[in-house]
Amino acid sequence: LKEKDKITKLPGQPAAGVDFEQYSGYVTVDEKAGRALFYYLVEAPDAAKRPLLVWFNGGPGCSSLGIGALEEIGPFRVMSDGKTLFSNPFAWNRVANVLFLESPAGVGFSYSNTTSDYDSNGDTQTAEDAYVFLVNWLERFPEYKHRDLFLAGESYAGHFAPQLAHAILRYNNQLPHGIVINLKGIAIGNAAINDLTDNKGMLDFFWTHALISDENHREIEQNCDFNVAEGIKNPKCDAAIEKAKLVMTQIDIYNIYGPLCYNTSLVDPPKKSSVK
Amino acid sequence: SSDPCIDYYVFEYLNNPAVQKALHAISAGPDHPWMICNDFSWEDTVPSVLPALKELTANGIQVLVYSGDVDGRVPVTSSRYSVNALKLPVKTPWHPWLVAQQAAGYVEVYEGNLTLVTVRGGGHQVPSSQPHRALVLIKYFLQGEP
Repeated sequence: LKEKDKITKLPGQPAAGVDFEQYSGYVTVDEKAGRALFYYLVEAPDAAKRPLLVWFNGGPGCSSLGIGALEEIGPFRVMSDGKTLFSNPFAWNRVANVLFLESPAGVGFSYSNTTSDYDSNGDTQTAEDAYVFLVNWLERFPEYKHRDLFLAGESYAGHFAPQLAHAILRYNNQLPHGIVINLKGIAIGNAAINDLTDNKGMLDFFWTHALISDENHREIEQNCDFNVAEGIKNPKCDAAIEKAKLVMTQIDIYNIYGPLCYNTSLVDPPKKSSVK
Repeated sequence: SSDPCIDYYVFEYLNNPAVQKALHAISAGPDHPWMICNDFSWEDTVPSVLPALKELTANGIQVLVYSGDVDGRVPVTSSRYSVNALKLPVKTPWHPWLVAQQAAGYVEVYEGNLTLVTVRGGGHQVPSSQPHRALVLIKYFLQGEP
């Protein structure tokens, strides 16, 4: 199965060739439901000496292959023609073997043959599927069975990475076939961690970066209590937050000093979903 | 620097049948193209992963919380408030970290295996907007070096 997953060359890949191996394919996580997760592995040039890093994107619902591999830390980026690839000199496979996991089923190329699976997604199922994926994937790539493991990701991966790590800690003494998952660390970037402080932090950031008015900030301060979940569930607080959130329609909220995409020849934008 | 239209290029690339074949990916057909993000109903969530982070650090797992400081969606203030909520003693106080002799951001190390790092000029997708700083950051984290 590993050899079948080997990528000989991606269309549009730089002609000079590469000094690392790439694999991609499916790992079944639930045979009965027909649920399978898609992965893309980019090994380091000196793969045997490097740890394994599993990368998640957030959303929930966003693709680690599309965003993580092709926009962020993978070895290639896509040119504006949508066909040609160019090398990313800052790819993370310089320092680790990077495994991009499209998670849960329904994200990217991951799928389920049981359509009701798509209506019952959540943190618990995602962590359990990711754990089953990892155990089964290690059977396909046994050279990584004893390798140092790191989990990383951004945004809603602030849930995915620690919850998978938690599953690894919980089940590590029940692993089959001599697998040892040697979890060393997790790295989470701009991560959803704690709803109440995440919300307060976002609104404070808007104000301290001159994106909302003093009046709007005062309304939030006077009507919202971010110490308890009920503290933001009143009409005045809700109205003040909704007013502040208008800034999200005016700028690229993911990079407040960056430009928006204004190429009018591009239609049907593949929008990012909310971070929930 | 990152191209704000990059989602479109990736969308076109990954919906190319030749690319899907090379990746061994199964297409759901032209009516269901590969998408950057799919909207889900997501009922099963937790309001906080702070308890999980506490448990991980208590078991010797290193936790790095990093934050691009020009992201407005889950901004650096949110990351700071979340880490503050853990009430961990500070091991190494707030100080700059350097890449190419410039401040690449700021870092605070806490007792109990947790580090908070900011990435100056980084957006929500730090490795897109600050690729060099992101690579340096992950390199030292993987090596277990400060």
